[in-house]
Amino acid sequence: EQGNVVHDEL
Amino acid sequence: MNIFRLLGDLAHLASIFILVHKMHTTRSCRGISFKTQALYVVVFVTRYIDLFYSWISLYNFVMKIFFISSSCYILYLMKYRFRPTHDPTLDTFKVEYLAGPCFALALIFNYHFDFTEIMWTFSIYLEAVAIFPQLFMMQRTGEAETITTHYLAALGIYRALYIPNWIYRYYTEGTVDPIAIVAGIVQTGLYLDFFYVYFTKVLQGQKFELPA
Repeated sequence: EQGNVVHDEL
Repeated sequence: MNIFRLLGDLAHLASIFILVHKMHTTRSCRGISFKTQALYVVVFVTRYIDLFYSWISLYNFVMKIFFISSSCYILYLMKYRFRPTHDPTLDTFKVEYLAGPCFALALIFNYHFDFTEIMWTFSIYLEAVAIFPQLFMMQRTGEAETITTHYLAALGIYRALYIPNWIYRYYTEGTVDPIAIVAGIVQTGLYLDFFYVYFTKVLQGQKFELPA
């Protein structure tokens, strides 16, 4: 698991 | 996007408009905790650092900008425009007791140990408890203006609606976000007492009053 976690909620 | 998340976000927007409307029409921020509002600025600023490097959608972008700017505007109204109507002696909850443990928890329980991810996690934990100074203030005074209770109800309903959204996303996309889910359930749980009084009294036309 590389890089940024995507958070698509507000 | 699903209907629960959309309605949740709309409730969140509504809560902010209700609060700003209350302050402008009554020319007062009486009954509103400055500390809770300041915590929301911290929540939004630490959560939306990804504005600088991640594009989700126009909706997501506009909402993030709106939440950051409106929360700052509310602090401005409280700190300058309507400052004389704020009574700091009622707003005495120690925010260190919230921010400290939230930061420690974010260092321990996160998805990835890097700066932005820890800030995001911190903001999720802090949002869950940011309402404490406001609830504490109402507990002290034992009452709240009706418009303030509408604000709090909309704010509580926003996170409550995220719960069916997470259930829906689990079944349709297989996505699970344990940090957001656990914090969101805690956050909603903190409103249960308030919701009870709101639905049984305020919506029946009575004043919001807590038993002495």
